[in-house]
Amino acid sequence: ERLVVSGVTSSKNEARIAVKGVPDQPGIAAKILTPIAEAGINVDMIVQSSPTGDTNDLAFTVPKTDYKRAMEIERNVARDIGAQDVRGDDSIAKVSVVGVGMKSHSGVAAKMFSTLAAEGINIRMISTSEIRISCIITDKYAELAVRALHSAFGLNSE
Amino acid sequence: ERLVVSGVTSSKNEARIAVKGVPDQPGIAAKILTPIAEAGINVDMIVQSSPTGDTNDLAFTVPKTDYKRAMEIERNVARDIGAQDVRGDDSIAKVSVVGVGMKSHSGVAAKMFSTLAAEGINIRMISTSEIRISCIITDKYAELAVRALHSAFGLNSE
Ligand SMILES: C[C@@H](O)[C@H](N)C(=O)O
Ligand SMILES: C[C@@H](O)[C@H](N)C(=O)O
Repeated sequence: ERLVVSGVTSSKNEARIAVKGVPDQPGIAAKILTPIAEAGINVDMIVQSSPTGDTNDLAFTVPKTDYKRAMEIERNVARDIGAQDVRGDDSIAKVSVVGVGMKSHSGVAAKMFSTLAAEGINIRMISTSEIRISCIITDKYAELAVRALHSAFGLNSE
Repeated sequence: ERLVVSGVTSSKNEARIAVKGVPDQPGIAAKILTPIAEAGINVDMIVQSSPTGDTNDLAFTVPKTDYKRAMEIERNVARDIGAQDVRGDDSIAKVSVVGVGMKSHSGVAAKMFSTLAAEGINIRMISTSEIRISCIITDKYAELAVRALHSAFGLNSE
């Protein structure tokens, strides 16, 4: 599959919420997300990596306008399920490298991560799909990240 | 955007690797992924959720055939970057709910998680995109998960 990185996107209209140290047992992810769905709040990224002992963390992004409401919902959920903490951050940006054939090219991801590193940008969350690799970074670096990724992938940065 | 869940997919040909407790600073994600790319190993899901103190976990999936090689690479990387641990698991399945308009429907994710919970299936990793919500579960539950998701989303489970 020939890889074609067709573009770089960025958006600053999301906020991140992480429910930390939840019991890693069936039903917990549903408890975290169901009240958000019932409140009519859209969710963009949902990310859970790997357990630590018998707990896990689950993070997701919501529109910035729903950040306070979603945090309040999750503080109640955290009490109900015995989570260790709820962390939120509304000064983030999502930068993504988009293209077909991503899935078979770990080289694209490595290059994206190295490019952000070379600019001293810390990657706070990562999620990938067949057509896109997305990184959450601090919002003030969004423009720098997009410029650096454009040039790293040889895209015309008009 | 009207949501159309068009299908459920599952695959058992991947294995998961998690590099735990890495320093949460620029350059680390590149150090973890670059040697995998250089070894010509494809990566499907890359998932990093949120930091714990000043460390983070990064997990990714590779074809089962590359599992041992990738684990060996990451054990060396872990020593080099001072990670706490490298965990691997090659008895996993990825089940996904696929459809357009996913992004604006946290209800789909909540329903997927509840459906797996109702069958007592623990969700070990989560990653989403605009068209798909993917969960890593233990491989022996793959068929049960697909059947349960088919019926929950009203898909003809021929
Ligand atoms: C943990 C890792 O993602 C780190 N934050 C980095 O930017 O590389
Ligand atoms: C942590 C959470 O994802 C849990 N493993 C569940 O299945 O709901």
